[in-house]
Amino acid sequence: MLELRLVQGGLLKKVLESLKDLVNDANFDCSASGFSLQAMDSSHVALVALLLRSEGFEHYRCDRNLSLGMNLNNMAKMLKCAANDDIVTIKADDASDSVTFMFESPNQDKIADFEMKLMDIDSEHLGIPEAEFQAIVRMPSAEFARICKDLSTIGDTVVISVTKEGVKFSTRGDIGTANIVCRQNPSIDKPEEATIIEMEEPVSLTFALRYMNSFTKATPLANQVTISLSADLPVVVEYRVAEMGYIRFYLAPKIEE
Amino acid sequence: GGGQYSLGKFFLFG
Repeated sequence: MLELRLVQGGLLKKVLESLKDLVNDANFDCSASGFSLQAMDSSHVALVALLLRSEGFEHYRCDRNLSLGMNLNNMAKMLKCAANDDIVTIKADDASDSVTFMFESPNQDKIADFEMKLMDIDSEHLGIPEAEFQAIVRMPSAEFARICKDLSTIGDTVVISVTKEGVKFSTRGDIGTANIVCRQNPSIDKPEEATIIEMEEPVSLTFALRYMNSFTKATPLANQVTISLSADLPVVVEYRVAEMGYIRFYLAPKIEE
Repeated sequence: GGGQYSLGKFFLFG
């Protein structure tokens, strides 16, 4: 028996909106510690890892570990039927082939339940080693989204370079080139507008902008994004999900020419 | 231009 009640149901709506274009089908893993997901895109270039810790739910009952295979587009369709301020409850029986999403309005005058069929999904779980990163950039998520969107109008790839001067995003295409440099800015008064760069060593890596733009669908979840880089490792683009967890996108670099 | 690494180069499939 699984019953997860999330007062901030809007968070789950935003999580699904940020996943559904990257991954078609995925297993949500439910255990005593939380509700999580790890899935790759179909070309095995990008991976998403989601964790919503059990403490973040108003009510969290998970009698035994369960894996719920869901089509993320269909799940997103159902969650779109919830209002942003609805309380969302996810329910499933151990042997059931369906999951129920219950939406309650904040003053309890409207209650809806949507039942969705579950799927059997063969998922390949990846072991992600703990890595020491050469550079970690924390910046406003809206700024990062804007940069990825702007650069993708000019080129297909972005070179992200971190030096002690700042973080530089560069692209080149048929019509020309573009470079955007963001300098460190502690923004004491408005921490959500800060750009903080922690650098052990300068690092420069090339990534496909198509995936970066897909990751920025998570922008409504958090004011800040963290971009962790090391030479010859996938970049990690992380958005916090309120106080309860995170959504992390991993993207393998392009091969330098 | 340039090729694309896949995640399997960096992470172990378990």
